[in-house]
Amino acid sequence: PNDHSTKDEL
Amino acid sequence: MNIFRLAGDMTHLASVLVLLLKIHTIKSCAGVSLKTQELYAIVFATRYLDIFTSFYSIYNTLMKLIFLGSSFSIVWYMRYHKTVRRTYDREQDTFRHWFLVLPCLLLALLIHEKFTFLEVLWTFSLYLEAVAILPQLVLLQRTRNIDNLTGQYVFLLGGYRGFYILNWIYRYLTEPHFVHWITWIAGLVQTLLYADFFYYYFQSWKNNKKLQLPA
Repeated sequence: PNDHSTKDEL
Repeated sequence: MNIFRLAGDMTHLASVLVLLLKIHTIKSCAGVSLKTQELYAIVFATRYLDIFTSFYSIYNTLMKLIFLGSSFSIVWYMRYHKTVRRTYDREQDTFRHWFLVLPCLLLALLIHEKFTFLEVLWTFSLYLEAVAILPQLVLLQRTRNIDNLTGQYVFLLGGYRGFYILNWIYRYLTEPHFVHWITWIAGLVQTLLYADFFYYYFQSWKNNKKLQLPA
C-alpha cells in the first residue's frame, strides 16, 4: 500500500 | 478521485475565484483579511513543493498551480494594487498571524510522519491551514456587517472542508490502509472553526436577512 496516499490530495 | 473530493476541490476553487473576482472587478478588498490570505499563500507554497519532486496527475498539478497563483495574486492586490490597497481594513485586521506560524512550525518539527525537509513543511502546511481562517473570522466579527461576497467566500471554504471530511470517510472505507491521523485531526480542527460562522450564516439565510455576526 502507498503510505503517502494523502499527498495526492490538495 | 471520488465525488466528495471533487466537490471539495471545486468549492475550494470557487471560494478563491469568488474572492479574486470580487477584488479584481469591484477593486475592493473591504472585509477581507490580508493576514488570512498571507497565511494561505504560505500554506500553498510549503505544501506544493512536491510539484518539483512527484507527479500525480495533470489535474493535481494544474490545481496546485491555480491555488498558488490565485493566493499570491490576492496578496499582491491587497498589498500593492493602488486602488485595492486603499480599501483594506488595516486598522481592524490586527490579528498577530505570526503567532500562528511559529507554533505550527514547532508542532510540525515535533509531530510528523517522517523527519525530512519536505515532509515537515508538508505537515506544517496542514497545521497552518487549520488555523489560517482565524484572522478572517476575527475581522468578520469586528466589522459585523458582511457583504455577500465575503460571506460566500467563507461559506465556500467551509463547504470545501466539509466535503473533504466526507472524502476521508469514503477513502477510509474503500481504500485499504488509508489512515492519516495528522491530516484528519488538522482537517477536523479546521472544519470545527467554521461551525460558529455556519450557524449565523444559515440563520441569516433562513430569515432572509443580511448576515450579521454578534459582537
